Amino acid sequence: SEASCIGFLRVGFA
Amino acid sequence: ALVRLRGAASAHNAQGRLEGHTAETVAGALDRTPSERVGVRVVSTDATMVVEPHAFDMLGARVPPGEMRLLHRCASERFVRRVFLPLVHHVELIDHILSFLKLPQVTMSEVTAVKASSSAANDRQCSAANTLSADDGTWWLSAPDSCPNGVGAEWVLYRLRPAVGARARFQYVQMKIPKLPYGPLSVRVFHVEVADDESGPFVRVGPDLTTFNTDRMQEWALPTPVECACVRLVLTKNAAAC
Repeated sequence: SEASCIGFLRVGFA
Repeated sequence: ALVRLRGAASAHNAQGRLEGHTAETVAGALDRTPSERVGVRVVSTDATMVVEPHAFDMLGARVPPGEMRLLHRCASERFVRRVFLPLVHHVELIDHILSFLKLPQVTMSEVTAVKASSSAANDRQCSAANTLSADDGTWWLSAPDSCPNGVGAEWVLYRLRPAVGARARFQYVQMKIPKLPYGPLSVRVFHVEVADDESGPFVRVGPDLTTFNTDRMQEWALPTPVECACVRLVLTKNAAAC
């Protein structure tokens, strides 16, 4: 279904 | 001053859980409130609020990328020098000993995305490596049906330094997602796991962290600085499921 994945644009560590 | 909000701060904000989010103390708000409460500005949202003392932890000054620091649980450098100098007499030798007790703060240009639990595609728009790109037109999304009803445990694994097994130090995680209605598949709840080997074992550090519905870069602090070679972000719930 349309809501069956997950994600994000960008990550950073500091 | 920089603070790390704790679970107790969440009641102040209906949008989501503030636990782990970083905030800066606000001098004006501090003046207007009883001395035991502190006015803060949440870095992720710019929202200002007043928090009780049990709802935040003080954080040290940010460490510049690449700066060498003694291990988190190690005694201070001054103490190590004072203990070793009468024993070995050579400052150079103490410096050598100290070099084994130091790690560099993470430098983002050295970080690489090693792999992901799955990927919706592996092209210009969608790949784990895109999460290290400043381009907002690229992203990483797990495979279709990897997260039924928006709940799962999908992850992206990062290596902090070019050399295999080399460790770095970090305390902050920053993340950017698209704002609704564009980002129903954006992560809403995630946590951080660390390891010294890409194959694990992975150890969880810190509580569940919650994103806000904003397309700004958001920021959380882990309870203490972490020293490791690999970091895994484990995504457990998307915005649609929330």
